[in-house]
Amino acid sequence: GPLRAQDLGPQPLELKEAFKLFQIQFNRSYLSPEEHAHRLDIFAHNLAQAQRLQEEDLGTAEFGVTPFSDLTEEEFGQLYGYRRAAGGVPSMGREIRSEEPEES
Amino acid sequence: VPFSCDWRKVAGAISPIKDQKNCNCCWAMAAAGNIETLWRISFWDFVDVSVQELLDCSRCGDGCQGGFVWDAFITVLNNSGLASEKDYPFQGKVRAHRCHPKKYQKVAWIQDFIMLQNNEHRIAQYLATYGPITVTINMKPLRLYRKGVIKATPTTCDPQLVDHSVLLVGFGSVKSEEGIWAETVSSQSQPQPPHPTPYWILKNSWGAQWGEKGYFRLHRGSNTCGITKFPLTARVQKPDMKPRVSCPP
Repeated sequence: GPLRAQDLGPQPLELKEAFKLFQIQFNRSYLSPEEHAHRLDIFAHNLAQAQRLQEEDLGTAEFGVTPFSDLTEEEFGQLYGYRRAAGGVPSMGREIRSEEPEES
Repeated sequence: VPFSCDWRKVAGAISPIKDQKNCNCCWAMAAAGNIETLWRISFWDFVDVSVQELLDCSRCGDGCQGGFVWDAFITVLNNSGLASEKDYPFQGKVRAHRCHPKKYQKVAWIQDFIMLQNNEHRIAQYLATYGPITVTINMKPLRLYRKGVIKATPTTCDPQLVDHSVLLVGFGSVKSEEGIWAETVSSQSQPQPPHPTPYWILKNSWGAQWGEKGYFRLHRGSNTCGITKFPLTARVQKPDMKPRVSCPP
């Protein structure tokens, strides 16, 4: 089921603090307490997701709080992706056969 | 291919970081960034072109619902260039009936556009010689990215599912922690060379608050997140003409 802020373990206050800092840093405010709670849940979920990305990464990247930490993956995809291409762009094959960059 | 190349080090070569806001127009932002940079390094002309004109005059309907870099270049060719960002500013929404390609003076245009080989060595060679190019990648690890070099596998970031276009502006290598460790620890036994992590430098269009001041780095040499799938660039000069400046290391 969905990960909720209160399920995250013994430091819910730290989570709320982190969320408050996020709101200040990225100038976020929410219209209602319900919306605030909903965004806090998403924020918590994203922290867990960042942890997973951190574990998967084989380079030197760091993942964590970003300007998009209060958005779900779906919301983010709708706002910032390139939906027409989702699921793969049309098959292009290998259109360029030349070794020389100046030949199209 | 030089060891490293960073077009950001040429003062004014790269236009400021853009923010696509609530509009899926990475394709237009990447194309605009490509044209701007080529004009800057080829003609020393510091133009900012109109992304909104690309959206309003898009051949494929609502450009805020996504699009392709090649369509942006075709729009530029069809309209004989682009107006300036100042004259035709970004609104973050499409106004198709407002496509007025002849209303404003053109500040930049292109001769044609090409797709490069799907080969990271060739891409680096072209980038260092001719300037930044656009690439389309799988954006999965970017949403929660803060800094550093992302190195993914085809399992963690499918190179076939590319869904985000950005501008490739340079490349380099960083000595990894393991490399430093191997160099130090193994000094008493077998000396091992440090393990550098080669990377690409990419300009995103999610504002300067995201990532490394709007930029990010991807591992180079492993086709991380499908970076080799669609390497496209406009050309603003004849094919044999190189820019006035070379890429700084």
